[in-house]
Amino acid sequence: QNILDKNDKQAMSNRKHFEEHGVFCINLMSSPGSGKTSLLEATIEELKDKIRIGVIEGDLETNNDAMRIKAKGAKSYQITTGQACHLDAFMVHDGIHNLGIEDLDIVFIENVGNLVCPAAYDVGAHMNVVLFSTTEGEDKPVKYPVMFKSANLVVITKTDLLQYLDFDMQKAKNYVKEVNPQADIIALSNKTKENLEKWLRYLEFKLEMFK
Amino acid sequence: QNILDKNDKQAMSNRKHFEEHGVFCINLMSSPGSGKTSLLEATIEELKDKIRIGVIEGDLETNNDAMRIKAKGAKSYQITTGQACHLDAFMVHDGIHNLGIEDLDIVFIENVGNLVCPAAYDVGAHMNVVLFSTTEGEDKPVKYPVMFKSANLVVITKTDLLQYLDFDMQKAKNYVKEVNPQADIIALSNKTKENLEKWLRYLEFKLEMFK
Ligand SMILES: Nc1nc2c(ncn2[C@@H]2O[C@H](COP(=O)(O)OP(=O)(O)OP(=O)(O)O)[C@@H](O)[C@H]2O)c(=O)[nH]1
Ligand SMILES: Nc1nc2c(ncn2[C@@H]2O[C@H](COP(=O)(O)OP(=O)(O)OP(=O)(O)O)[C@@H](O)[C@H]2O)c(=O)[nH]1
Ligand SMILES: [Mg+2]
Ligand SMILES: [Mg+2]
Repeated sequence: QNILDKNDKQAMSNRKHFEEHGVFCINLMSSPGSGKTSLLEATIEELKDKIRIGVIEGDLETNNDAMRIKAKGAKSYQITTGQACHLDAFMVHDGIHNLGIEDLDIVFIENVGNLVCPAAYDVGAHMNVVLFSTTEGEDKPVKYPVMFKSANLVVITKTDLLQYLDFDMQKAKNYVKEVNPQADIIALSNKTKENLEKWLRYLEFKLEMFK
Repeated sequence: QNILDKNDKQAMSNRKHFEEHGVFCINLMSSPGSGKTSLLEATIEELKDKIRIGVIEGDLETNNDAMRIKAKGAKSYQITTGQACHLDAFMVHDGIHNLGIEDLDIVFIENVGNLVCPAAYDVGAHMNVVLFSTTEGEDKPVKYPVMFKSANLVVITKTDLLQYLDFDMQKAKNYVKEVNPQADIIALSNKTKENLEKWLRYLEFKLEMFK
């Protein structure tokens, strides 16, 4: 229990640091390959002239995702965890100082792809967004409830593939509501940009409420 | 370190128990939704008249997967872990006794969907099979190397969706080889059964070598 206490104290200090600089922080979590980086790429493309975005990336190995973010023109810092299956508040604290947040409006944390462990670690974000893709099946929310309970918003990605899948969207949304009645839900495609607009509006609204 | 020592001792005892009954045990791991249960369903359908198959299922919540296995006519026992992001040898020990393995040839362990933590826990299996799907992207092996290093066989699922994706199969296979040159690789579809035959032959070959 002691580890979580220390982590929570650091998370509170991270949050305070974000708030001193007027930066809204969002923690993005999902299974590996659900589309976190793709959503960030699409978001940066659409908002970079309006909102100053930075990304703290977390992976066991490689800086692939940070490179993809930089290629879209946003600041990014890659944390490689080696063995750790999640980011914690201390890693994110390092990330904040290496990224430099003074000139930013929103910092996204792209957590390690894992639908279990990251939910247990407060990293100092103001909001948790959990993604799952249509290709993973409808039942993820009820099979991995700890993660979905921690979500403020659930984004269902890869809606462009629905025509080739047996995925039942209503069932998936019902499962989310069963586990977390308060969570908002947005279904979209990072590829065709279908309903991406709804996510962008959500971000702008949250940022407005925060400032 | 002590936890892993105790776990490893239990894993060795599990393996011995399997061997006393001539049962070959395979540990299936992947991200959530990569197709573990679907592969087991297809496998049971094809082999149930030749090979006596049992499945120990691991999930945080629900017995959905065990029910799917039972519906195909194979014995199954569901472990619900609550918070744990992986199965360990003690849980599998319980599973062995609850499933009853005396009348079986192969026991599959379907681990908790997680591409990090399960790789660290020997559960007493004779072989590790790691799945990832075409819809997750080619780079999973290099981004989650700990898991792929533990694999004897890597199964790439959902090949039926390739025509709708930008997935580069050769690149994905190269990434697997980069991380684990010894791993075998089979790409297949649980839906169209494309190349499922190769997996079935692989199982029969492994079982023959074991007996
Ligand atoms: N068809 C389709 N493919 C998508 C969509 N979003 C992401 N993808 C694909 O899904 C794969 C994984 O996407 P990423 O954005 O790398 O996923 P991620 O969640 O960042 O993955 P990790 O960081 O490894 O956990 C890639 O092949 C993407 O092209 C989508 O909306 N539609
Ligand atoms: N198109 C296609 N879909 C597949 C294939 N294999 C599995 N699926 C779909 O992928 C989704 C997840 O499949 P499951 O078999 O439940 O995946 P899993 O790995 O057992 O998932 P968890 O146990 O929750 O980790 C379901 O909607 C399946 O129908 C395949 O080869 N092709
Ligand atoms: Mg990513
Ligand atoms: Mg399953």
